[in-house]
Parts: sequence; structure tokens; C-alpha cells
Amino acid sequence: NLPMAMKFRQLKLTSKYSVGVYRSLIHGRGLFCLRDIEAGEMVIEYAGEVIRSILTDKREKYYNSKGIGCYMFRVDDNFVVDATMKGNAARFINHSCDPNCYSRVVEILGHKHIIIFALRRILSGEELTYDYKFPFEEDKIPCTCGSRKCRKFLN
Amino acid sequence: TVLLALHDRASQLKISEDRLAVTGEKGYSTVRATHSVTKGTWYWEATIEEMPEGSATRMGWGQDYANLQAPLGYDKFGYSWRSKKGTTFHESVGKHYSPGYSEGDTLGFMIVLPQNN
Amino acid sequence: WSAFAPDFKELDENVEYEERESEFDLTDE
Repeated sequence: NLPMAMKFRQLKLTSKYSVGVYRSLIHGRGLFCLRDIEAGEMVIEYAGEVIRSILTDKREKYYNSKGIGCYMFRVDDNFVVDATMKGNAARFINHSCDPNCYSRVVEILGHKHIIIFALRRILSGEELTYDYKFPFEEDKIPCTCGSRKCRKFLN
Repeated sequence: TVLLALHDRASQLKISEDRLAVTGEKGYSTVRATHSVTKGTWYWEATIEEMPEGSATRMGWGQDYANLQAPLGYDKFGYSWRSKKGTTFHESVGKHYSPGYSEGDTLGFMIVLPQNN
Repeated sequence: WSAFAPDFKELDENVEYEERESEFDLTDE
């Protein structure tokens, strides 16, 4: 029942011990739980470089030209967190159509943060996933989450 | 009266109470005036009141579709004159024009449009 | 995992990107 700001301050310390990046059978790499996490608990912040939205297209083109996978997360109309070159373990969290986590943009002391929360109780050793909620597009990207509720396409 | 527009600007820019001065910070963004022109010859001036170390301006003429979250001269909808090195910009391409300008300078911008459209 | 990408920098928290004056430019003079 701690206020959000206090929980967030603790998160920086606790997330290093509660989650880690390991090999994922489905996706190659993924974020995994190192201890049991309760439903609704803050798991990790999706941290990275905060950039203005207008810079995303240029960055995406640059990363694509170098064959670098893009890890970006929209905060709001004006800002995006780009974790491609600077970030934390959260950038490795994979998509699932039947996820065990969800993301929320939370404003704490005047700054917005993307925080991953547990949708349900997650047991130690489980891979953490959330629904990327890509916008609908004509060019489809197949989904490989392998869940029974799989929507077949990411977008 | 031509003033800096309150609703035709990047929201992070600070407009003075008399709407004749603007202060920016961090990355480039744009504010436009309340009035536009479509034909004939027009001219406006601005004075640089303060230009701290590391800051710069790009001023000029821009169309409606110019991106306000970028400097003027970023796209095909604007033409600007930069304080640093006096470079002009259009479509993000810089060309040498004059020496640079700075605090205390007054810059003038003239546009010559056809009289009939 | 940060060893996979030598240029990658691991962060504890968000960092604000500081835009350069030439951030939007294709070419200078």
C-alpha cells in the first residue's frame, strides 16, 4: 500500500534481483522472473534514452541501416523511450498474446516512466511477457508467442 | 497586430506576456506569427535579446505544414537563417550565407511573392 | 547480456537525450 513514488524508488533496487535476461526457447532472449512476483506488483521500469517523438523516424532508419534491432516505447505524443543503445533489462521483454505483465506510463514527481506490472502471480523461472499492442497495419508481422490465445499477427 | 501565436507553436516554447518575445530550451522547435501572407512583398525584424553559450536560433519564413517540433528549415515548408555561422537552411540542407549573428543583433527577413497568387 | 553489444550502455534509470544543434541537419555549409 505504499504510494506509487515510494514503490518506484524501491523498484530500481529490487528489479535487479527479481528479473534477469536469459535464453528464451521461443524468442532467443527474454526477461525471466528470479523470484515469485505477486499480481499488481511493479516488476521493472522500461528505461532508456528519453527522446522527442520527432527523432524516432531518423533513429529507426539509422538502426535499420546498421542491422540493429529497434527497442522503442512511446511514452506519450511528445516523448519516446529509446532503449536500443542505452537501456536496462526490460528491453528484452517479449510479446505474448496471453501475457503475464502489462505496461503503464506513470507520472512520478513530474517525470513520466514506463513501468511493467505483473498481471497475475508470476512464479520464479517464468518468462515475463506483455502485449505489445502494435497498431494495425497492412504489412503483417507474424506472431511467434505460441500461446493458445495467439492472434497470429503482432499488428 | 502581428504577434507570436499562442496556438500555432511548439508547446514547450515560452512566449512573453506581450507576445513579442520567445524563449526556447533544449532541442529546436518553432513558433509562428498570428498572421500570414500570400502575395506581395513583406518584411519583419527580430532582435536577439539573449543568446547563452551553446544556444542558437533559426528564423525566417514558414508555411502552414512546417513541422513545429523541428527547427524552421527542417522540411520543404520553411526557410531559415541560423545564428551559428549564418547558414541558411531549407529541407535540412545548409548553405553559407553570411557570418554568424548573436546577442544584440537585429535580423531582417524579406519575402517577395508574386502579386497575383 | 550487455556484452552482446559493445556500444550498448546499461542504465539504472532513464536518461534524457541532449539534442545537438545540428540534430536535424542533413548537411551543414
